[in-house]
Amino acid sequence: SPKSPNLINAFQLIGMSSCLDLSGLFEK
Amino acid sequence: MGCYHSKRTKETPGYEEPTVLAAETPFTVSEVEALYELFKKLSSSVIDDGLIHKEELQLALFRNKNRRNLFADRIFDLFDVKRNGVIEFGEFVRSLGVFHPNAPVEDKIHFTFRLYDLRQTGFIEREELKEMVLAILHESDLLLSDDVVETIVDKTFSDADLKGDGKIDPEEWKEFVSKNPSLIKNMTLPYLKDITLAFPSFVLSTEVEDS
Repeated sequence: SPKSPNLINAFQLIGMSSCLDLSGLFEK
Repeated sequence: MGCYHSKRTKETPGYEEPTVLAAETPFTVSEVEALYELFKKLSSSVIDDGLIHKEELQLALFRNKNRRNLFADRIFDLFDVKRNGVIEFGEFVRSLGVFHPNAPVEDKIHFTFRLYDLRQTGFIEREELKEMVLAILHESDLLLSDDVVETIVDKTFSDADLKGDGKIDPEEWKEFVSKNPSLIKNMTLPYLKDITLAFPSFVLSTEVEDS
């Protein structure tokens, strides 16, 4: 098949943004 | 008893009693008091006025107060419930409450929907999804051709837009997250369970910062 079988989910890609990981707020 | 910082807190704009905040969030009173220690630290890092400004959030997230980012802007806007350009203590605690491991999953799903509904139309639209994909690619220095970006956005959008009306509504988003639970992974911060260890508010602070 010419179609890509396993494309990454766009929202999973977006979730990789460091800005969406608020654990940085707790770093000393 | 237990009121050693009451004089100072009364002077802080937007301060709310820990007992009130604990009743409305998954946090205990001690945890809210510990969050106040964190809040004080964040809200005095650039402008020492007891309120978190956008630059202070950027500084905490990026170690750079001038680095702007679409997602950091959205996080700030969602925390700034009153939309007055600053995050007050009550807003900080209530918003972080959604990130608590014990917070309802529904709340986490709702928060992410509002996060991704960039223009606050009540729907996540295809253009918004593409804008966010381009923002993460830019942030990560990843290069993908426009064709590949379009294909990724089209595929994801068609998977989520069950009704096929060109927009993702809250119901469709809930269904999509239930099939892809990793999409709300960032919405749980294990740190929040140990917040009293990280910020032991019961120990009288000297207010002297190491530099």
